[in-house]
Amino acid sequence: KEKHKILHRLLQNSSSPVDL
Amino acid sequence: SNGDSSPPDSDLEHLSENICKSHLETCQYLREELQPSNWQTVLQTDLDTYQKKSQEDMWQLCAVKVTEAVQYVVEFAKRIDGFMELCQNDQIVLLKAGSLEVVFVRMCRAYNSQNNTVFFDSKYAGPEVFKALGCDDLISSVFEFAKSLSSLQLTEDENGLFSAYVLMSADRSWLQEKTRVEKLQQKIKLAMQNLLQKNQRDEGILTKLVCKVSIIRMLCHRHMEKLSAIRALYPEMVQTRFPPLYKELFGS
Repeated sequence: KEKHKILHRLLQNSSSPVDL
Repeated sequence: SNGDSSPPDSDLEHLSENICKSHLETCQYLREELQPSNWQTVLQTDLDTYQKKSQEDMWQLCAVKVTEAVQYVVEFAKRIDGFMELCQNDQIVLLKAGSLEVVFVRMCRAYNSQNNTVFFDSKYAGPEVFKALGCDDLISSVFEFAKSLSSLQLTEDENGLFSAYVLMSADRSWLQEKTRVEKLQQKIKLAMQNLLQKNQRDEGILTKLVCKVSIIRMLCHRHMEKLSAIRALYPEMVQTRFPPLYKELFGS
């Protein structure tokens, strides 16, 4: 978890296509 | 399940639709946006600007662009049925190993074979634009790959399914639930096969696509080699000037 904080966060947050 | 009976066609159809929808939602640039007629090619003035950049500045610019593209691939993966059901470790392993591979697959959508240019920094740019990187051999291999993949003229749906197939590679090291990933990749491969048949593509195209995977992996491996060489040259640069996600994916 520590080594891949950003990937974990991206995987957790539900972003809509609009955010993209 | 009762052994390896292949999934019913309705399952494959549903998975195919899900992946194609995910691809269109997260492909970063729509096909119509990428029409070369919409964008100018890098002019001599721009070319001079790029070529006069320091190696560090050009590496930083490209790292930022790669990181932007990778974020769209992460969202693509999240929308694929079955991916978020994998354990977190395997989600990370597949993205760490496969996100740049998918960027290379998607790049052929943004490649103009008329003049060997690729959409970069809001323009169509040829290999000479990247001279300041000091990676001419890798850059020419990347353009060669884009040329060869774009010559297959994949539809958006075919590109999306091939991207999903590349991403769900069950042979990645450190997978904890390898069998689950294998089943998912096998389903995606069958869905891709069905789509290629439906699109009346010629017989050998699936084999051609599967053969491209080894070239994609070689490009990613050489990217890592170049990155470690540049980091040896400028030890601070990667740490202080590259996007955190890029460091997380390619740093170790």
